[in-house]
Amino acid sequence: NIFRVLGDFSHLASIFILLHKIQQLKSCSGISFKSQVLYMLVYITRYLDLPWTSSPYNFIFKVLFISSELYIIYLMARAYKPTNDPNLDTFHVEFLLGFAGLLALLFPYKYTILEVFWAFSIWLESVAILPQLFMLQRTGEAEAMTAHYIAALGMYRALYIPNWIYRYFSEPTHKVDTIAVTAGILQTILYSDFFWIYYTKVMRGEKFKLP
Amino acid sequence: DKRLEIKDEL
Repeated sequence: NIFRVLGDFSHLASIFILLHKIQQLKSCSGISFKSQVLYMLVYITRYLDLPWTSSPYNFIFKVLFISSELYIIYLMARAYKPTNDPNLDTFHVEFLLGFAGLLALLFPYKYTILEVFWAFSIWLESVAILPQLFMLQRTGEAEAMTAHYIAALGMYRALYIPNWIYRYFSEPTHKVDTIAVTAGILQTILYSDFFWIYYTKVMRGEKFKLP
Repeated sequence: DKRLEIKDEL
């Protein structure tokens, strides 16, 4: 459905915006390396089923997400390393890993390797933006491209919510994927404050600056 | 089955 497709393309767009920002400005300043590593972990643990993906649509997106994230990490850790300031990127990711690990172990749909890792990746994704938002809070402002990146990335999961509602009513089974929906709502809530400033400042041509 | 449903999203 349209929400799902818009969401996936928003996700892809966010990655292109980030790569464009790094290469255009020859800098990864303002980008949290920790969040990027968490996204890599999210993709690896969620797409363990990559070789068995039957849909070409999903297969292409999975390959794009994994490969582009690897490239972003390479740029941040090697090519543009001097522009990456670890002193600003101080969020304690062990809390996020613990949160996702605990929920994945306590409430997976099934106790299989794939299911536990899948649940871990869903919960981890829901909080993976926190180091990035924390860094933003410390610097107090962001370049326009960085703000566009975070906005597009947040929109992706927000668009999955109407997708789930649409699917609930349009598919005969009326199933609710409780893990994905709960984590998706949590993820969108974490962005709400950012979205508000993005809407009131950046979309009106102003700089992204925290009050 | 639920597993198939999970895996059909990204």
